[in-house]
Amino acid sequence: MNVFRLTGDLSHLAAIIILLLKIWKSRSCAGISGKSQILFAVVFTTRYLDLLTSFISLYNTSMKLIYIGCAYATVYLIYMKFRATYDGNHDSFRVEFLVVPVGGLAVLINHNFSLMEILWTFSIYLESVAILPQLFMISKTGEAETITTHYLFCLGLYRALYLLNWIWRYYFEGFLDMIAILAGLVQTILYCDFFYLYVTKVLKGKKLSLPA
Amino acid sequence: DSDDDEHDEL
Repeated sequence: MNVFRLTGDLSHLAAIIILLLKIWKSRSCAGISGKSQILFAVVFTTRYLDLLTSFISLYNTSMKLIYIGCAYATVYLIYMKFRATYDGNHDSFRVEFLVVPVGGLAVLINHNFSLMEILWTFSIYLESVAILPQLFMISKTGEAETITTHYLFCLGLYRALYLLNWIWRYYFEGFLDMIAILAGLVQTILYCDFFYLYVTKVLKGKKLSLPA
Repeated sequence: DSDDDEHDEL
């Protein structure tokens, strides 16, 4: 555990909690892509199956349980409790265009051809693109609430910090996981455009809106 | 390098 990984995990946790609180306090999931949230629930479920087979640390187990629990709670709020506020018409990204190629890639390129390892790889690949329905929705409506941009910033920052963690681990532990690193790089690059808008607009007190 | 497919990261 190094400082980049810890702050990455905390940034990830902050993102998840910001989103849950935003929906809960405003009693609305307007502007939130339910499809991205379902994908994140799938990501956590397929990645953390090792909760059933191996114990790494109390930190590891509790974070995994919190992430999975919050992911399903978010999906529940969007599709059940506050369904009336869900903006399905704008959440029109075709997720099969992500899930099918990512599934194929996980079967072809993995560390070990076993069910658990393929599902772990699938979750890594899927996570890297799971935000696309959300970014697509924002580009379609042309705007995002400020609290939603804070959520996206923390979520993007988390994988960027993990990149620093992997550089650290390579130098100090000789640890190298190319699948995680390349997927993490793709994931971070997808946020770059958003990071630019966040810094130039939201941090200066303006609402994030895209030119028509 | 251990090949015990344990992923300690989240």
